[in-house]
Amino acid sequence: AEASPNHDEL
Amino acid sequence: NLFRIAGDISHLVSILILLQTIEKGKTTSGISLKTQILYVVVFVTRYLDLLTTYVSLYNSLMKIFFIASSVYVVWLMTSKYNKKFKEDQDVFPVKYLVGGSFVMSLLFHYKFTFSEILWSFSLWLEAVCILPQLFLLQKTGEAKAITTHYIFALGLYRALYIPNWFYRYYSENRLDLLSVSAGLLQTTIYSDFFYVYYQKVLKNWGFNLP
Repeated sequence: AEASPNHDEL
Repeated sequence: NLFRIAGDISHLVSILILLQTIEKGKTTSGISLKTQILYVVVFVTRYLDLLTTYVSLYNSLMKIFFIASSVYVVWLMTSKYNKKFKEDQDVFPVKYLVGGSFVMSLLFHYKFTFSEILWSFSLWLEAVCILPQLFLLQKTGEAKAITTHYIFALGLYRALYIPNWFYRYYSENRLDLLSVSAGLLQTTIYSDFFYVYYQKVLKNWGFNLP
């Protein structure tokens, strides 16, 4: 899986 | 996805409960000012990207709402209802929470940039910033039912994000280990409270039927 921040979350 | 929406709604509801509690009772007693100030810090440090990246209208509106409402609550507590505010029991040592979160953000982040460090900091701080409120609850011994509903809704929000992260891992092949770790920590901190809340709700509304 791509390890990245979910910046679209709150 | 459903978990994400449910989580956001429960977050929204928690703040509406809090605002309604304060406005109706015209008092902020039993609510930890420290926790509320920490929430301002959490939202401001996490939603800095409001100025740089656009995700969706929903996303921006929610971010603005969370920043604005947290500032408003602090204003209510320090200015409007200041007279009735007792701070002598709200004495949790907050510096450890802020310091610990800062260290965690330096250790764990996706990029060593100002905004990414702050973003990570906000995740860790959010995970622990309910502690002064739980501490106050324990110290005063009793709480208005409404305050416990507020904490419950607030805890539920991050707990619901956990299945959301599972869902995203399988459907989008995305994994945000930082959010998951901080979210698990946050839910753990709430778990004891959840248990007590569950017991009380069962006692009051479930089994004590006349």
